[in-house]
Amino acid sequence: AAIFGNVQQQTLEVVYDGAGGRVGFAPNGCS
Amino acid sequence: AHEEKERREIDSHTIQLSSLFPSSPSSCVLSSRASSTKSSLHVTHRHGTCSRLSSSKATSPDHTEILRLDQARVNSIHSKLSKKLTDRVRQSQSTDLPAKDGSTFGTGNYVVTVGLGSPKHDLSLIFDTGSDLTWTQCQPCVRTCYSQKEPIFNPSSSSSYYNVSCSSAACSSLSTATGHAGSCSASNCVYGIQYGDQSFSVGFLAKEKFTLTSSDVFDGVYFGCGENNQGLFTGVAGLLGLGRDKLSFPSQTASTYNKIFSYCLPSSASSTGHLTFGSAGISRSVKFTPISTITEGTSFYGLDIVGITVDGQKLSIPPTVFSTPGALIDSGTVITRLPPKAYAALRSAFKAKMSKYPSTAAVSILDTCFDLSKFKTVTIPAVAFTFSGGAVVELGSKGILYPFKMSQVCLAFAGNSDDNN
Repeated sequence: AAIFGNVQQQTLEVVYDGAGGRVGFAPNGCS
Repeated sequence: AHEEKERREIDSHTIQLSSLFPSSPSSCVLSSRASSTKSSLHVTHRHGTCSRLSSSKATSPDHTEILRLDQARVNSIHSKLSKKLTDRVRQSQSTDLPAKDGSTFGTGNYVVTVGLGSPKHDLSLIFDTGSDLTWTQCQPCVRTCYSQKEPIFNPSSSSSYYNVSCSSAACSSLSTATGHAGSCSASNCVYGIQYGDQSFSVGFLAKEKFTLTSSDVFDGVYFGCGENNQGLFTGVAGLLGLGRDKLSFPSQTASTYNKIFSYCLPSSASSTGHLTFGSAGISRSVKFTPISTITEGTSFYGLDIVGITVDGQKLSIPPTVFSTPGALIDSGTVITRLPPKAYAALRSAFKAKMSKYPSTAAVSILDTCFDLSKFKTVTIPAVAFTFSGGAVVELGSKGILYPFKMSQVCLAFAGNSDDNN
């Protein structure tokens, strides 16, 4: 499988919504 | 004109090269989100100045070692996904666990501090969306314990600690959470989890009080109390499992947080990020994509990548290049791995936009590197991922380059060895 690693995640806020069955990314969510 | 300018801006990043190699200040910059949001923990870089585990100065990590361990972790994830379900779990009565199971621990760079037991005992745990079982080392370390910075948890000094019976449902669910069925020792449930690089933890499945913050306290959380632990964890007390299995921490606290958590990884070794449980404070600009379930690895958070753009240009990669092997997101894997054809397309598009910078030798798994020692700034093409459901995610410049030194700054992606993994 392709694997989205933590170097690429470093610039994003990553949201795991297990109950909603979705993963989210917010490009400026960490600044 | 404005739109064109804005589009152009998104199409490239111009970076001060000095910003790629910041001299790490002695002070630590704390995440305001972690400090001010309910159910939020500071995330520190295991080797950074903010870490409780490192000495006052950040230790500069050995990048080659980081990438070697990263590849070991990726290999073990791939071997897990390619295993046939039939030959999965064997009842292991002994502590000698088969090396091929489990996931490699990897570099385990991101750490949170949680309180365990009554009275509370603070422990630094690595958080891992690629595994499920939370565990820590426990006194009296019947077999062996590796050295850790904080005192090793002593269950006999906690009034809220309970061993779990091996006839319990939680003991039976160990097989999906760790790849090994629970075994029995004097009717207590014994767990074992193996990380492919000869790291492992074996001990009692137990229940204990977990304190995240003063207002977020959970009684009776299942976790592994490790009496026999070995491997690359030096310094940290164990692991916080954030996978999708029913024994993971998000699953066990679902009634409070509805299995929602979010994180920002620290942007440098001298700052903290946050790991927040629940939906408090999530950015409004978040773009969602559905989680896809990977049959051979139901604990992983599967994603569907549908495309990559470089400099605003969509790469011509047939969708089946991504859909055949599938994809997952993992907080414990450092470098993004792409199917070979997708990586080849990304590499050639990136190199074409970087033609003014001299190429230089590859480093470990990164084969597209540049010598920037004669430049003050570098302009790199923007890279964005498109996921199913239409989420287009622009990477920041730190998500595109992996800087070893000024004369060796590399594209921070690697290709898988074959199309199916």
